[in-house]
Formats: sequence, C-alpha cells, structure tokens
Amino acid sequence: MRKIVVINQKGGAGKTTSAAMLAVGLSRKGKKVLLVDLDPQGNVAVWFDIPYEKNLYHLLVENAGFDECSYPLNNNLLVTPSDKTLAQSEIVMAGMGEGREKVLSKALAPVSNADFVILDCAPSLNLINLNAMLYSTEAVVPVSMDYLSLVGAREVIDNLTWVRDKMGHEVKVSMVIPTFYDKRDRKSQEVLETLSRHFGDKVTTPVRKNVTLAESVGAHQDIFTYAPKSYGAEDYMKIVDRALNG
Amino acid sequence: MRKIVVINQKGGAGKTTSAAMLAVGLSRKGKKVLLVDLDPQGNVAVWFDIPYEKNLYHLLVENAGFDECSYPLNNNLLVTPSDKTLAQSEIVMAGMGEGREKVLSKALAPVSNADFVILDCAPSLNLINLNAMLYSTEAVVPVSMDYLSLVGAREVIDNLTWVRDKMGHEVKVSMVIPTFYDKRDRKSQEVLETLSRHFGDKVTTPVRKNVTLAESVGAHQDIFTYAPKSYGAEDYMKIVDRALNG
Ligand SMILES: Nc1ncnc2c1ncn2[C@@H]1O[C@H](COP(=O)(O)OP(=O)(O)OP(=O)(O)O)[C@@H](O)[C@H]1O
Ligand SMILES: Nc1ncnc2c1ncn2[C@@H]1O[C@H](COP(=O)(O)OP(=O)(O)OP(=O)(O)O)[C@@H](O)[C@H]1O
Ligand SMILES: [Mg+2]
Ligand SMILES: [Mg+2]
Repeated sequence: MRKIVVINQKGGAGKTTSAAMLAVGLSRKGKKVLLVDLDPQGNVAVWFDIPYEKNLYHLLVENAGFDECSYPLNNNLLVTPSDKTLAQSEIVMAGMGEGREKVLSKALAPVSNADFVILDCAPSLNLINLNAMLYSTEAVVPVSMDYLSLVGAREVIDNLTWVRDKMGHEVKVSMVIPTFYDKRDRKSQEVLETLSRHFGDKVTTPVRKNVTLAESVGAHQDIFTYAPKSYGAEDYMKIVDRALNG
Repeated sequence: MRKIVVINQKGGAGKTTSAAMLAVGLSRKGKKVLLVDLDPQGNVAVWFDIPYEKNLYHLLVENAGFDECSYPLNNNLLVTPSDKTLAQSEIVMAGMGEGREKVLSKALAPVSNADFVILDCAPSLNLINLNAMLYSTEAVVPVSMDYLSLVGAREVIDNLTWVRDKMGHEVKVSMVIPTFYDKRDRKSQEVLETLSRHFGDKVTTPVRKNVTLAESVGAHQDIFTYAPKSYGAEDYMKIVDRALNG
C-alpha cells in the first residue's frame, strides 16, 4: 500500500489539484484509492460536491469508524472530507501529550485494502501535517513556477529531513510536480531548471497552466471527465502513469 | 491610523503581493506605513531580502520592544518580519487563557505615528489571524479568479461576521481585490461578475495576471522599482490611490 503525502507550505502551489487528479486518475486505472483532505478549507468536498456528515474531525478525535467518515467518488475511490471542524481537531490534538503526532496513523490503521492512500495537506506548518508525514512513506511536492513556491519546496525538504533525523521516520520524495507551467514565460523555464538541478529525475512532466483545470472545479468534475482532451487531462494522466510505474 | 488586515484563507490568492505593494505604494506617496508579516512562511522578509534578528515572534511572546522587531524598507515604511518561529507563538498563545486573542493588539499598542498598519495573513484559520482581525478596523480581501478563491472570500465574510457578533468587534471590508485577472479567460470574467454582484463598489480595479509581479520577488524588489511601466505597477498604483482616497 503506497501512502503519499502531497505537501508544500506555499499557498496555491497546486496541492489539491495534484492530489485529487492523481487519486481520480489512479482509480480510473483500476487501483483502489483513498483520498484524505487534511485542510479545514475542505476544497475536496467542495470540488466534488460530496454530501457528507462525519468527516476527518470525527475520525481523528471522536473515535468514529473509518466507514462512517469515507464516501465513494467512484467504485475505486473513497474520500475522507474535511471542513472547519478540522481546526478543532488541531486544538484537541495539541492538548494531548504523547501520541499527538500519531493520531492520524492510528485513525487510518484499519485501511488495509487500498493500493494508494493520498493525503492532501493544508498550506501550513501544523500538527496535522506532521501526522501526515509520520503516516506516509512518500511525498509528492507540487511547485508552482515562481520563486516563493521554490522557497516552500525547500522548506518541505527541511521538514522531511527533520522528521527523519528527530523522529526516525523516513519519507522519500517520490515526485516533484511543476505546476502552472507556461513555456512562454522565462520565469517558468528558470524555475523548472532550478527544480531539475535540485531534484533531478524526481521532477515530473510539468502541468501546464490550463484554465480548464480551474473550470473543472466550478463544474464539480475531475479534469478527465470535464475535458478529457485538455492539456490538464493529458499532463495529469502522464503523472498518473508515472506513479503507476514508480 | 488605518489598521488593515489582508486576508483570504485560500492559498495563493495574492495576499502577500497585495499587502506589500499597497504598503510600498502608500509609503512612496509619503504615508508612514508599518507592514507586519503574520505568516510563518515569512515571504515578506524573503521577498525584500531583509536581514533581521528579532521578529514578530519576539514581539508577541518574548516581550521584545517594537523598535527591536521592525526594520525600515524606506524612509516611510517599516516591516515586522516573521519566519518559522511564528509557529511557536501560535502554540504559546493557544496556551494562554484570557487575552490570547489580544496579544497582537497589545504588542502593536506602541505604534501610534503610522498612517497605515497593514497585516499580511497566512492562509489559515488560526489564533494569530483572529488576533489580526481583532486589531484591525478594515479588511482587504484579495481574490484570485477561480472558484476556490471565491469560496475562501466567502469564508472571510463569515469569519468577520462571527468576530462582530461573538466578540463585538467590527471590521469592515474596505476593498476586494480581484487578482490574476485575465480578460481572455471566460472564467476570469465570471468570477469578476460574481464578486461585483456580492461586493459592489468595494471591488477594486482587477490586478492583471502579469509575470513581472512574480519576477519582482526573485529580484527582491517591489514592482514599482522593478518594472514601473508594467501592468502590475499600474494596477497596484490604482489600488494605492483608491486606498488614499478611501
Ligand atoms: N495548471 C493549472 N492551470 C490553471 N489553474 C490551475 C492549475 N492547477 C490548479 N489550478 C487552479 O488554481 C487554484 C489553486 O490550485 P490548488 O487549490 O490545487 O492549490 P493548493 O496548493 O491546493 O492551494 P492551497 O494552498 O489553498 O491548499 C485552484 O483554483 C485550481 O483549480
Ligand atoms: N497578478 C499576478 N500575476 C502574476 N503573478 C502573481 C500575481 N500576483 C501574485 N503573483 C505571484 O503569485 C504567487 C502567489 O502570490 P502571493 O504569494 O502574493 O499569494 P498569497 O495569497 O500571499 O499566498 P499564501 O497563501 O501562500 O500566503 C507569488 O509568487 C506572486 O509573486
Ligand atoms: Mg489545497
Ligand atoms: Mg502570502
């Protein structure tokens, strides 16, 4: 079972889009996938218009069962949504003593028949994201083509190094996804080169800036359904194939 | 003294760019401005390459003096930077009892000779942002031209309403800034119309998608210095003028 944390502290780097399109794409290829939204913004449930009751908050701090807190998007894909109530989980967990960084791992322990568990992180340095890093074995880092997002990616590496050195848990970076790529911008080219210099062959095909990706959200559909021939669908499908062969 | 919180929970909505360009633009027009970075990403200090020692963390929880924690960017503009240490402030403040939402107001009480105090928020729902709302009298909400950023803007309004009803403190929305606007995208037009319907004349001139704004960060300059004739400089200067006359 591959346990993947999708993470970059920088806002708007393309985390939710990458986590969700990876999850949907893998499920369309027959893999069993669980997508967990770790952000109180709750963008995953908003995007796919998921009518839910219990969510990650109940799973983490109210001892709800995993089945009560997960909802099928298709035959191969379950989603555990979040919303504002997740901010309350952070507070409760911060108040626990020992074990506060293992709450998510405990809550997801019953999940055993998935091929992939994908965690979509909030743009913060918080206890829930630490829980996510401790649960996962690999990290996917979306990086938008600007200087500040590179700074965010650098911080992810520092955080993963800290988790390895201070907590003895290894999360390897399996993919760095260049997002909002526009080959006409010299800036896009420069940032892509910088990423390649630091991350070599972990850098995936770039996801081109493509308004259909933003439109698919308002249409409450994944990109493969909304615009199967778009650059957005094409780029993310290549990333799905890479994840399958990785 | 105008106390402005720049806020939108959505990542990458253009908060830091708007807060900083508003601050710099106002200072260039002779106003005395304090810009406070409330985000542990510390993007303001990174952008302007500010060599600092004490920062917002020391001001909030180590009783450092305001003068030790603020640095001049020009004759009219002081910056109080942040970095990872700010995450520690959040933890300390959460542990305080009564008064935990007033720590920032107390820390900024000595600031009296500024014309504008501008607070750049992190993309989160946290105690520091609540402190920011309680200190401020007006809110500026950058909204990028996509559905999820509209959802974030909606949440800002809900949060401000909660602060008014539950805590008796009024923060009026003085400007809603459309960001990453591209008139060739139907999506940009739709989101702009939606904003106008909800916020009427509080909606400012849109800030057009303009790669020079992203480049100015890597060049460690504000847009007026980096590219004075660019759309980025033009759009933000109109917003500065509007703030001056507002
Ligand atoms: N390649 C792309 N081209 C155009 N729009 C995109 C692209 N990728 C994502 N978007 C849109 O940009 C916005 C930001 O992307 P997204 O929400 O995935 O980033 P994020 O890192 O999850 O943000 P946050 O930090 O708020 O969690 C969304 O509205 C999304 O639909
Ligand atoms: N109008 C624009 N055109 C092009 N690039 C822009 C524009 N406005 C901002 N940017 C760039 O987009 C990125 C995101 O903007 P910014 O950092 O201001 O957003 P933010 O809301 O502060 O993000 P966060 O949620 O991480 O705090 C930055 O690299 C910035 O330089
Ligand atoms: Mg997201
Ligand atoms: Mg910012």
